Amino acid sequence: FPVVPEEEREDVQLAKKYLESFYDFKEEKSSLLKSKGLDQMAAKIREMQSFFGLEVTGQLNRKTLDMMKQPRCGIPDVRS
Amino acid sequence: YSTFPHSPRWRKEDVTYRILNFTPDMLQADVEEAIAKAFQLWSSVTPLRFTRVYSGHADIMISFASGFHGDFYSFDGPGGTLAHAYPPGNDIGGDAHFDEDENWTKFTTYSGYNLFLVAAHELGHSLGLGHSNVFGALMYPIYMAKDTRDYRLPQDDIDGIQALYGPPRESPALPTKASPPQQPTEVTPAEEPTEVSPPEAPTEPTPSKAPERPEDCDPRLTFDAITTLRGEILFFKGSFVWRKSPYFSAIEHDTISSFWPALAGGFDAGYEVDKKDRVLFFKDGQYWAVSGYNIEPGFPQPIQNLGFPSSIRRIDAAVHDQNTKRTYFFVGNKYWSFNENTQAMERGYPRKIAADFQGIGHSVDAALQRNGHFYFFHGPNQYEVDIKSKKLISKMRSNSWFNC
Repeated sequence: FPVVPEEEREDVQLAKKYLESFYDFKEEKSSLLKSKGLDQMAAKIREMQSFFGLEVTGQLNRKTLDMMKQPRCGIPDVRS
Repeated sequence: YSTFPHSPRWRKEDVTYRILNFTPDMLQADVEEAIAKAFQLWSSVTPLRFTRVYSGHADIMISFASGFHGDFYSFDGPGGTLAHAYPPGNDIGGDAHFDEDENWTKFTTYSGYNLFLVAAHELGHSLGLGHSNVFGALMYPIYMAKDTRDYRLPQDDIDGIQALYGPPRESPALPTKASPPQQPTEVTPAEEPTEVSPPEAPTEPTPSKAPERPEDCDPRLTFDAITTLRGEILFFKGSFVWRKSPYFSAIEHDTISSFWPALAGGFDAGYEVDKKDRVLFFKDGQYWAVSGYNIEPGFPQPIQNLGFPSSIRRIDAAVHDQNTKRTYFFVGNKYWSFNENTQAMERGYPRKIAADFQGIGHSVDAALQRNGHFYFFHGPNQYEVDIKSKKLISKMRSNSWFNC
């Protein structure tokens, strides 16, 4: 549902944590490599969208966030 | 289906399990039954036999814990992660952990997670299955509330587990006959390990016929409930939701479970108090308050808490007037007025709908407030009413909001 900017930031944090937990995403800590980190996150979002049969966009859209907010099993969907 | 890397599996057919502790949410016997039935699902389609032990190490150690509990994955409080389990192996291998911060239930309810369903999923991991991307499979990673009476293992899960262990001994490879649920063997802690026997016949795949969503422009389309939510309009029928948003042009199609898994059963009515960022949903004699995706704690509550007499078993529709802070509840040919400021029903109600809303001479299926108007839905029609004068302005098809 529509959210305020604060909630948008929270959604990004939620997505990062979700991808770290279930899609082996490792956030790039160096600011110099921020774009690389965003690419990696988009790649992981695509992987997650593909797994759940969502439209594969690499973007954190509503349906993707909806799926991330569902109660679920704690075992990762993919492994390194 | 999928298996873990290197496809770990138990190299024996007799696998032991031990329940280390119990959740206070359920009776101990109900926990034991849920776990036993979960094992039975898997033993019914494989040669595996599961034996419960009461002391020492078991292949599969089952426990309830909160937050950090000494392994690789901490739990996260209510919602989110419900449980996890490890693939077959030594030590922690095979163990299943359940988040004690969840509300565990024996049945599928609006306010908790069905332990049998979650345990059956986790034990799939304990036996070597990874997550499936097949919607409806037991090993799908998302919790989906469903009726578990006479629950049968979906074919994808049967295929997965039989890829690891093969079919049951002296049984056809593919299930051909449904077997009734078997009661778990009753045991006492003083007894020797007791085997949970497999049923006589393997499990039949679960039929996967879901109800179909009506077409947007079907002239017969009716709605159970309608509400606004943060500037959008949500139309409900059965488990389906039509979502009309000012932020995108197309009508989005969803299911209630995709927003609120615990409320997947459908609604009779709903309304939003936007100043509180709160939507109330009604089903039979109960109601729930949600804020966005979150169901507020303390719900469901009986509708009598709003001031309805006990003779009222359900309401047909509800709509909130932002200007007067009144909410109108429609029941049969009458309506009630609820003061959101005082949180009490107003005196003088119920009144006949037709007495105050001229031209509305029937019950109301669903109601909506939008752009200074009320919209009362009855069957495939809706009636646009001026909020202040309460006079009928126009009559339209119920699905006129869908650009038909």
